[in-house]
Amino acid sequence: NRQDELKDEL
Amino acid sequence: MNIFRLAGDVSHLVAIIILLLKIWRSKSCAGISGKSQVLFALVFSTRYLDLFTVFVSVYNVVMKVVFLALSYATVYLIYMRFRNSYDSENDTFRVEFLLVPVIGLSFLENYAFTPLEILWTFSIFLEAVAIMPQLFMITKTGEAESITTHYLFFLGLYRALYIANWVWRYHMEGFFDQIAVVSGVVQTIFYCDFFYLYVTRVLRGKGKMSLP
Repeated sequence: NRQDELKDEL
Repeated sequence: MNIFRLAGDVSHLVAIIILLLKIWRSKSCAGISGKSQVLFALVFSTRYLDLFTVFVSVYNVVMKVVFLALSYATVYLIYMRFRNSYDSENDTFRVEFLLVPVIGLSFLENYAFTPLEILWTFSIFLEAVAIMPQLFMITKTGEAESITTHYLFFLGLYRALYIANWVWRYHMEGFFDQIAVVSGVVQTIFYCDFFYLYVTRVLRGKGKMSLP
């Protein structure tokens, strides 16, 4: 899920 | 990175710079909602904590630092440097009506119950409503200077471009961030009414945008 994915958006 | 997101980030940066320059050059923050600017500084402060935990890219770091610096500089100009021109009688939106639901929702709806994730989710939901005090102030004063409307136009453009970015990433990478997308769509909808007024009044050369 999104938690472990890299948050690359500002 | 795709052209929509890059254009969105640039549009966001342009909006912030337009406002900051307007206040600095006119030496006045009349017609500007200080509350919205404080909320935006809070959005960046709670979202960009990952500056200390992960390295995404030079671009990511530079833009986060620039957004933080410019948003705090704007708050400083409004509440310190030019505070005597701050229009507190018209900047009366009750921000607790925004903060309480946003805090509650970020504890309910998040990707993980960890401090960084909840703060990130809080910043996403808060950004969706942070412009409300400014839009409320415009409806209260019944008008907005054209530069303020340009600021709002570029903010709205940044959000619209981010939606295009998410459509692109969904089809190209299968990327879908539900919290960011749902909140981002709600945020963009708040600008639609303003976009209509901006096109029909400001772009028609009326200079000021005066509401009916």
